[in-house]
Amino acid sequence: ETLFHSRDRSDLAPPLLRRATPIADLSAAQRFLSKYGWAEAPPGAGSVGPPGAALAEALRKFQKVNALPASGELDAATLATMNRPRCGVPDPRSQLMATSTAPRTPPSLPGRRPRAR
Amino acid sequence: PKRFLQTLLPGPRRQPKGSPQGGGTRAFAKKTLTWRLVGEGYSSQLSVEDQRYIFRLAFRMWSEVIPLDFREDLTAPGATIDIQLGFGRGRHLGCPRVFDGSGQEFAHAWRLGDIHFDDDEHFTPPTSDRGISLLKVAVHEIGHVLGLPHTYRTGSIMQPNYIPQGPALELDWSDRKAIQKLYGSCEGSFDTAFDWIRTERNQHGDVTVRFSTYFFRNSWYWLYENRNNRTRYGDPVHILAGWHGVPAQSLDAFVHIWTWTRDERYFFKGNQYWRYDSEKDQTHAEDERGKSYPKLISEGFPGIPSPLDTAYYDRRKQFIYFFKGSFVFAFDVNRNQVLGSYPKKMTEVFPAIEPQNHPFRSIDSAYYSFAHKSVFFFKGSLYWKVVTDADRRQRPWLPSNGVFPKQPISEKWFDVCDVHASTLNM
Repeated sequence: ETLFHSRDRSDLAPPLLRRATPIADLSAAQRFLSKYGWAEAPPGAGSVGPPGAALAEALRKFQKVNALPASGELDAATLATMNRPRCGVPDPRSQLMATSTAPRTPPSLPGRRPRAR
Repeated sequence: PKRFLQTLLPGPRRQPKGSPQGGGTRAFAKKTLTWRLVGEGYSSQLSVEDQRYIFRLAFRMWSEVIPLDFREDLTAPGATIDIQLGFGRGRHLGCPRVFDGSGQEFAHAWRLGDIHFDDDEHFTPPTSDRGISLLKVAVHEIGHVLGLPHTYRTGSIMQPNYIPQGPALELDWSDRKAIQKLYGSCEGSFDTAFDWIRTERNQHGDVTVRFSTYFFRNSWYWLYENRNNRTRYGDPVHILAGWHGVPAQSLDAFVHIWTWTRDERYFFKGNQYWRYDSEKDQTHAEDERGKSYPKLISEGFPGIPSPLDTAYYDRRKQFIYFFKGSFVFAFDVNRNQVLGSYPKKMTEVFPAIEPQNHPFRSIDSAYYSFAHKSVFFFKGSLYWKVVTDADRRQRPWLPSNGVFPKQPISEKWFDVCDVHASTLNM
């Protein structure tokens, strides 16, 4: 429970703001890629092997769907993308190539009874 | 069994396979799903009311496009609730997946219908343009629970990364089609359907005519935006919220007598009818002679039985066609009487082009659509289109006023979906 002593909880201690550990190096990137379904879990969780072809391929796919230069290299733009807020559900492989852009629906017609939702 | 022993989505789910590749898997076979914000999982950032309201809206947005209802259930045993939502920090709600604090992972959804939000994130209500919109994240995670996977398609609500939203969050066309692949389209009969005409003056002072299409069912209605092939965002709403003075539910018919000299709009229900004042946006209290509304149909439209099935106004002939059972009555509005040769059988006035492919009797609605320049007969979830002059110019052999074979209404008018009664007021 959150600690407080006065009945109106006015002394509620503000929660320590936990920040996600930034993804800043290869091992963190490898964990990100395996966590979200872009690569198999790195051999021997916790240890990182040298970036092999598989990792480069995973990086390249990740870069491509995120409209980044598909270099297969862990560059700053890729790290920035990995650090963006996202959903924790993995990305299914079958979606990897779903990059087509659907025609955008034109803005709604101000109907007879305009209602702002 | 412990809910979390399964893997995170999108692994195999309990529905039989056969879903389109990559399109996700249908998760629920029930028509109404229950949900609850669990008591031990309230966020410390928003009031509980705000949290519940945002989740109620998020669920409603999905039920506006698929034949599923979502009901908040605060009393049933937790294990029977289909979708449980909660906030937590780090290790939370008995979940094996630990949140990482502010940044990166802001929420996740489990296959059995649990949705968790990282309370270290700065979640904000839809009215705020800062932080992470709780509504947007909730709609996304509910999409997972319903069976949709991530997609990188621009504009989709199912993109894995959070993208600050513009002024209005809505499910776009492709998201609607994706979820309808899993749950089907909304079907159902209508009490009445009509186009509402309004004349406006443009900047040159010319009178322009515009129209909106309305579908009425029970005590709610939708405005249909023909240009966008969908209902208005946020519909359906209660009839009483939008139409003042008409009966609150189960209308039989709407007729708009529209000539060079007359512009009269009538609602019919039971043995009575109301006239609607377009300018004042309410029903007339009385007519020019001081006689009050509603009036008896037998008085205003002598010779017309009631209650009606439906009616529509034929502008060219200046007739109102009233329908009851298997009969149709042609009412001449200038002479204020039923044509001598009526009533006739519907099948006689509107013959089937394809034998036996005809609504025959008790139609729900006869609707003239300005968008399609045609009359449609609605019955259940099907429609029969009436032959137009344009049709006959192309195919002279077609019978006058013949009816084409039936088609599903949902394949011409999209996403006319019910929502749970508890969310109608949203």
